[in-house]
Amino acid sequence: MNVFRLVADLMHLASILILLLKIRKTRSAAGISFKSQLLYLIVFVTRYLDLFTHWVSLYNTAMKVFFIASSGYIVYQMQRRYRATWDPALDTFRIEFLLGGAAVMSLIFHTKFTFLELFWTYSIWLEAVAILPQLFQMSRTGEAETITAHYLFALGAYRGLYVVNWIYRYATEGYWEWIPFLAGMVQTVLYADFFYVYFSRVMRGKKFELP
Amino acid sequence: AAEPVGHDEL
Repeated sequence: MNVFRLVADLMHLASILILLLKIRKTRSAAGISFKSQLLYLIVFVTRYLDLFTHWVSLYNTAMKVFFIASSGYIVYQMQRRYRATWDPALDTFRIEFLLGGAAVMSLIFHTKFTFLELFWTYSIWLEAVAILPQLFQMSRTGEAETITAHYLFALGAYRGLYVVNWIYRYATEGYWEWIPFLAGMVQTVLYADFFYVYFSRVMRGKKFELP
Repeated sequence: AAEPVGHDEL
């Protein structure tokens, strides 16, 4: 564990708490892409299949359980209690391409051809692009609530900090895995426009609006 | 490069 990874994990934790707070406070999931949330649920379930076979630490297990449970809870609540508060007509990104693309990528680029490793790799590639339906929806509507922007910033910062963590781990431990590094870079690049608007507008107290 | 013996990250 190093400071980059710890802060990254805490940002990830914070992002989910902010999202839950937004939905509860505004009693609405408006502005949230259901498709992105569904992809995150798939990401966590496929990544943490080793939950019962590979013990790392209590911290690791608790975080895994929380990420699976909270993403499942959000997907469930968006389908049930908050179903009428968001508009599927705005959430039109074709996630079949992301699901299929990640499958192809994990079949070509992986370190071991085993059940757990293939699903882990799939989750890494899928996570890199899971935010696209959300970003696509925001580019269509041209704006986002401030709390939603904070959620997305924390979520984007998590993977960005993981990239720093991987560089740091390579320098200090010689630990290197190029698949998550590359996927983390892709994800961070996809966030670039969002980060720009977040820093130039939301951090200065203005609304998140695309030019 | 270290052999992945199981992933310790989230």
